[in-house]
Amino acid sequence: TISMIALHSSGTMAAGTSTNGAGRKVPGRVGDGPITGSGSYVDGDVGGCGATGDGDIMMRFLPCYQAVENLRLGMSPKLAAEDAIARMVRKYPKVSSGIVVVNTKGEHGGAGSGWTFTYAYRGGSMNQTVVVSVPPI
Amino acid sequence: SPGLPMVINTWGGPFTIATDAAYKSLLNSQTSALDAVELGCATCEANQCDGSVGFGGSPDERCETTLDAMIMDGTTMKSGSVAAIRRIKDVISVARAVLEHTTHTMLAGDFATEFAISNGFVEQNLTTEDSAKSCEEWKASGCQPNYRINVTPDPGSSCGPYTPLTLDSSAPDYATNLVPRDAPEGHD
Repeated sequence: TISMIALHSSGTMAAGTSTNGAGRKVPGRVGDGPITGSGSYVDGDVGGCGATGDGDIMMRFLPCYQAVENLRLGMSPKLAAEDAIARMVRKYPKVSSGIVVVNTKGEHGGAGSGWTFTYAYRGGSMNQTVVVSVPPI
Repeated sequence: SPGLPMVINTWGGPFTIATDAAYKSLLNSQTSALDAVELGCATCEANQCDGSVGFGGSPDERCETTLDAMIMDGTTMKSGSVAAIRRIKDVISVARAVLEHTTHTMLAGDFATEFAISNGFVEQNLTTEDSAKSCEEWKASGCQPNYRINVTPDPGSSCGPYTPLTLDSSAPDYATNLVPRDAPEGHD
């Protein structure tokens, strides 16, 4: 799954997700990818979030909605991500998940569970994309 | 913060091709944030990234690949998405079409395919040689693992077709029965 957030120079933001879902799924199954607030979410006044992981579980918690609301409450992107992941881990300790969170300034953070989650970013005058590795909580 | 414009996405490795494509597009002031997200995700779809995006990945029990995508505008909070769409490759762009050409939020299944075709997208087979082969191997191994529970024959050892077992919601072990048995290491 790719979930992406873009911040335009003007400050406008957008987010999106694309995935082919889970392998061997029951035909008709839909995961978290196309669910607003689960696969990704963005509020241009606050920030955005992208997610990946076990969509059957993640879509029950709307982790990206939660993370953006956490930003609105004043949390840093890293803390906002960790809180959203922790809510899922509390109920599903084995869930494989990962979310990346960015605020309107471009400050970012990530959190994941069940695997080492990575995310990539490029902004400003960076010459190449940087990949960040996030140990599971 | 590296400063604006900026693109950030899940995963590194093969996914950075999408980061780069979206970031470079934003260097052109005529490109919007929505354009950049669409381009970035479309790049991943065309390149199949790690196999979890685009055609030929994650076949279902019938060996068919279906796709999900969503795009959201942070200014209007409007989003468009397609779920379990069949036989269309460019799903993030179809999601953009839902956002721009309907007042709905999500279209699903065969009707999403019809919408895509009516908006100029090409209907095509999403199965590849690799996805067909992996699916046949899965069937040959007794369809293990899979996501079925509370059905007969035993989904822990047999392929379908399955028939549902009756559950008693007042029984003490009801909740236990809803917990996945040895479920696949499933993720989207």
